[in-house]
Amino acid sequence: EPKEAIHDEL
Amino acid sequence: MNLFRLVADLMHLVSIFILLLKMQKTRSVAGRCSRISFKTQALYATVFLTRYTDLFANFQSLYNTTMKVFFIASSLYIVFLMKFKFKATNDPRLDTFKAQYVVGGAAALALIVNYAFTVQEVLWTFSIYLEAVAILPQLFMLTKTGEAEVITTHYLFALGTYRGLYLVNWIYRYWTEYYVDWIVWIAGAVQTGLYCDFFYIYFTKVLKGAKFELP
Repeated sequence: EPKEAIHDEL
Repeated sequence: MNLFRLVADLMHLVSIFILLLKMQKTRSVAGRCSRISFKTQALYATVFLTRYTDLFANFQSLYNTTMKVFFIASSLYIVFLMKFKFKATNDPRLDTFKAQYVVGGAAALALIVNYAFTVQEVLWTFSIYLEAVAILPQLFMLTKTGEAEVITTHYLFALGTYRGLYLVNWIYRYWTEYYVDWIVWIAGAVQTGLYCDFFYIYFTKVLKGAKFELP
């Protein structure tokens, strides 16, 4: 599902 | 942040320092019997540049931003050292893995399988897929030369352990906060899987003081 993915990992 | 991911990131740092140490110490990219693949290092620089496009837009923590800056700077510095400073010792004829295949494959897959079809998200996805296979030119070179200096094996051990510990971090995060991220999970599993036979030789030979030689 499209989600505004905020990536919190390096 | 959890201990697994912190140690994983530190192992990643260690791998970069080992590589820099090796290059400064031997003042070359090729030791007596082992070489560093320029293609792998160029792929890593690409991974960091395409993954951290949110460097200024998405502030997670000082740690996160500092590490992102370090990874971008160090990977570009390594490419610079190999391409310019130690160019004479870099023999492209031995770095024969077709890197364009993994770049093309990762780009195509990132356009098809991603969480959102935005420039930033597709670049991030590309960087995840590319990182999974970026070590192939280096491993390929190792199979060609058939052996490696001990310091090169420690570099690969640290690099393999970093992503292996991320797998543990993802299990922990799923268990504690129901964190799910299929793209990084599958890519991370593939990435760690590529190191399996290396780990086997590393643990059965190098740690017993034997030379790293492929059977």
